[in-house]
Amino acid sequence: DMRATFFSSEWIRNVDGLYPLEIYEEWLNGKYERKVVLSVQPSTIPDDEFNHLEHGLLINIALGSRVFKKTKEQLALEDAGIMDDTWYYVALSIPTAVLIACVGMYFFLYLNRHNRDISDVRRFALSKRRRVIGKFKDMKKYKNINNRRYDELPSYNKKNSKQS
Amino acid sequence: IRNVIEPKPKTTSSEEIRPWMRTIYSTVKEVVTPTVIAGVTFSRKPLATPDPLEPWVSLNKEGLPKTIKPKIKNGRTENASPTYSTYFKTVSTKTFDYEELQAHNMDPNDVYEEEVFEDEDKTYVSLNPIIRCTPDRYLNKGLAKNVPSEPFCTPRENSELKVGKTYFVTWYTNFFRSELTDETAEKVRIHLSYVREKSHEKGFGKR
Repeated sequence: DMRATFFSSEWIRNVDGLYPLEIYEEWLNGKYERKVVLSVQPSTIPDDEFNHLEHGLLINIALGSRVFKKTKEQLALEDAGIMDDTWYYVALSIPTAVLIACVGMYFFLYLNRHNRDISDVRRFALSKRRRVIGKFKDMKKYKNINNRRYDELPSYNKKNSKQS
Repeated sequence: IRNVIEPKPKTTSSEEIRPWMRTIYSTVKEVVTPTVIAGVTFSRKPLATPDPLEPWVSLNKEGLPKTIKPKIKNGRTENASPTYSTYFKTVSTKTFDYEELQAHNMDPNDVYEEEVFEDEDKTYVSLNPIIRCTPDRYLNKGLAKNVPSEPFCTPRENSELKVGKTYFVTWYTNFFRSELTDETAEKVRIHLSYVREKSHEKGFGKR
């Protein structure tokens, strides 16, 4: 059906055997993808006798690459009613706020470094420290002690009359 | 410490597309203007000394160009520029009788017929660096993939051509040769037509 033809090139030399075809967005008529038939008409066949489908080639023209599958995270967000990118800004705002608070605190402490006295806190903390003495076997004093394994002591219980 | 980078002199685009003069059919002079389409230069001036390892342009199944550089490995040329067998030659039958041949195993009344292949006119064909379409490069199409894609070599059936890109549609030129007159169509034109898809073709089939 010639009515469905939306592109016809000018007459070109057949001897070249090639035609550079550039795909335009308006050919899609607002759709993402369309199926089209590519055909080549020789000058020996008039327009009204030419059958586009006789040796036509079915091809797809598309706007771009398509991503088919959604991730689990996307599906979970859609289930939660978040369809747009607001979650993205919410997710970004939390670490940003923490970062700003940390930077602010650093500058606050830096500016007040000469105006604070935490010696009592430091003293209390030092007094809490304990000396780590390590394991018993690593002590120099007890290193040469032959600490034998435990063996069960022999038992000499006499069997009473009921047991025998 | 970094090595000194010495940039190589670049050939400018103006050098690439400079027209050149050639003589065709022994007397006719012609000015040829090279053109660049989708990164492929057509009608480039041939080298003064022909290079057997000159790059040529292949096409993938969608029709996008890809430059192939031949190389010599173990004394053999790999990825050499394509040859087209007898696809673009004209066949004629020449008849010889006994008197002409004087073959010792031929009867005096016998006639010997030989097919003679005549090369095509390469005046304009030689300016095309892209691989040409021949029937041995047809790709099968259809549901059972049992129908040859004649006269097209590229693009392949059901391939996806994306907006903004340039694809090379190639066909076998001798496909349009008339059996009666043995002449090939001089001009062709390309058509693109919408097709109405059935529901099952769109993916809305019955469950």
